[in-house]
Amino acid sequence: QEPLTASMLAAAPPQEQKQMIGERLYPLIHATHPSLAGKITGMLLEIDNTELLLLLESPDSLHCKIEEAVAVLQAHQATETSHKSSTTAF
Amino acid sequence: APVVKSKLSVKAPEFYPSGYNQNFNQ
Repeated sequence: QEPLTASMLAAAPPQEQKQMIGERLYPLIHATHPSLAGKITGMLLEIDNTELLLLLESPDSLHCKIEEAVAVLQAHQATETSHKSSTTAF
Repeated sequence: APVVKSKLSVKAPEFYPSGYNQNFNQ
């Protein structure tokens, strides 16, 4: 796929813009986190499109953002686990 | 590198590209 530019994005209807970005983000995330790729891509797609274009242009920034998403997921799962164990204890 | 500030939510729906099954589930 050719790199996604702001003008390409602007030419597409809003509902297709996230799809276009997602199509490019997903393989990059799948390469490092195959089992979480769908979830992480969804989380990142909630970021503003301008910021997402920056991420697609900067592998380092994208890597940091992916690791942030993984950390958020892990913290959430830890909260869920501790919440379940505390409710089962009563 | 550009600094991107935004809050990530676990409630976000999962995203799969079109043609997902053919390309990623071999």
